[in-house]
Amino acid sequence: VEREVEALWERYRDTGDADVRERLIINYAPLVKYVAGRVAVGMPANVEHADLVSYGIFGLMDAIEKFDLSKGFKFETYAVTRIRGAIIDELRSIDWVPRSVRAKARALEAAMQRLESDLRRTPTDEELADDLGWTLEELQETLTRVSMTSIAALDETLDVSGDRISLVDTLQDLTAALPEESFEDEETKHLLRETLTRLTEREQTVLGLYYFEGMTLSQIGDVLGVTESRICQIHTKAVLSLRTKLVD
Amino acid sequence: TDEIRARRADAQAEEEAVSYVRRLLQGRLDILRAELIRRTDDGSPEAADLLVRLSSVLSDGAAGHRDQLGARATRLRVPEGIDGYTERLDAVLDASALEELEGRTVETLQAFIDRLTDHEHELSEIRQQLFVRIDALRSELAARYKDGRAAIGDLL
Ligand SMILES: Nc1nc2c(ncn2[C@@H]2O[C@@H]3COP(=O)(O)O[C@H]4[C@@H](O)[C@H](n5cnc6c(=O)[nH]c(N)nc65)O[C@@H]4COP(=O)(O)O[C@H]3[C@H]2O)c(=O)[nH]1
Ligand SMILES: Nc1nc2c(ncn2[C@@H]2O[C@@H]3COP(=O)(O)O[C@H]4[C@@H](O)[C@H](n5cnc6c(=O)[nH]c(N)nc65)O[C@@H]4COP(=O)(O)O[C@H]3[C@H]2O)c(=O)[nH]1
Repeated sequence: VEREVEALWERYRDTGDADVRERLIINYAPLVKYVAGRVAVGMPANVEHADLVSYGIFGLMDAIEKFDLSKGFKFETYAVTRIRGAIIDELRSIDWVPRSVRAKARALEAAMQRLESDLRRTPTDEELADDLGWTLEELQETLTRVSMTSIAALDETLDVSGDRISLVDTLQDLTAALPEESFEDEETKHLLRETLTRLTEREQTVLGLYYFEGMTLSQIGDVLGVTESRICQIHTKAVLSLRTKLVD
Repeated sequence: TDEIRARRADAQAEEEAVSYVRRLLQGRLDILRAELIRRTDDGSPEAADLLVRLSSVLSDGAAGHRDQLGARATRLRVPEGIDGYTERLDAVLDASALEELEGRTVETLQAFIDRLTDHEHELSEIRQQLFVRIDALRSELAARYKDGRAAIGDLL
């Protein structure tokens, strides 16, 4: 029964027929359901799920066009990457994070970088607010709005020494119980592990519990004994702190 | 504590595989159901372009959505260890069955739907049991982190 879809690929490669292409799309369309469902995790509810799926379908069409059977990879693996990329690219272009929030996040990160190199440690919330000329409330509000619990939020951010690394995948690869075909190489993993040890104990704990132990923010808040709103802010700040150290 | 982590990691690897195949299955099921609805709505197997409706057919209801606090870090890749599950799914209903939907009778569609629905319940049941196991192991770990018996340092 594997034969059927293989025959379809052969026909598509030989004829480029639109009808065959449509069959391939329908055959693999459920992959989009999987990817869109997972991209949506931790995202604000203002993003329409049907829109995510439609961006994903374009990604799938693209993958079908570009896939080279002779390369020996499984189509699904290639397709999942393209679908995910297509959804995230489209989200970025429609400003799913409002521009004003994005600008504040950038200002915040710049301040973090500056204070880090001056103080040789992670700046406190008060220090950051002072440096930015914001009230403490404004800072915490920004931390809340720049949610880092979604793949889309993390994916668009990391550019380490010329390589775009997916922070989420790398963080999870670090403690995988099974040997895996990692997206990132050993060097990146080592860099990440080493950078994590430079964070404060609380930052390490928040990131560790979220990415390594797979706990929810609500569980982590309970472990640390902080309120729900605070744990969201602490998590965002920890991710930003990790990022500023990585691109250093 | 390491043993708890290892057991959780095993259960999680299994869950990742099951959830992936479950979503594929649900996608096939949603496509079939949409076709059946379209037939019974206007009574003619005239192909209204499936591609056009695909995004609404495949999307989840808003009810599925967990907010920031309930979200968990999730991997986005084709998981390991899916072969047993995908083989079983393809045996129940292969994806190629979706290709010629306009030509199928309503009875055939319904038969496909029934077969897939049964298998979907099976997979969802396995998944729920894995959740129970994983969540219990995680709660135990959380308790240990809270009282200091476990620390992130162990992992770094
Ligand atoms: N936020 C969240 N909630 C979850 C998740 N998994 C399960 N649940 C919750 O648990 C209920 C039962 O799930 P189930 O036993 O898998 O039973 C499910 C499953 O067998 C099936 N189902 C769910 N989603 C789909 C879908 O998109 N397509 C198809 N064809 N069937 C679906 O319908 C049953 C009822 O679904 P619901 O009414 O949604 O009810 C779901 C939902 O409220 C999850 O990953 N995230
Ligand atoms: N330990 C543990 N893990 C859990 C639990 N519920 C879900 N997960 C895992 O966490 C992933 C994300 O769940 P989500 O944020 O609710 O995001 C879900 C949810 O929005 C939606 N979804 C999936 N199944 C259902 C369902 O049956 N009903 C509803 N309403 N939504 C669903 O699709 C998204 C992705 O689903 P998956 O690929 O299956 O991926 C799921 C699943 O692998 C749980 O109670 N315990």
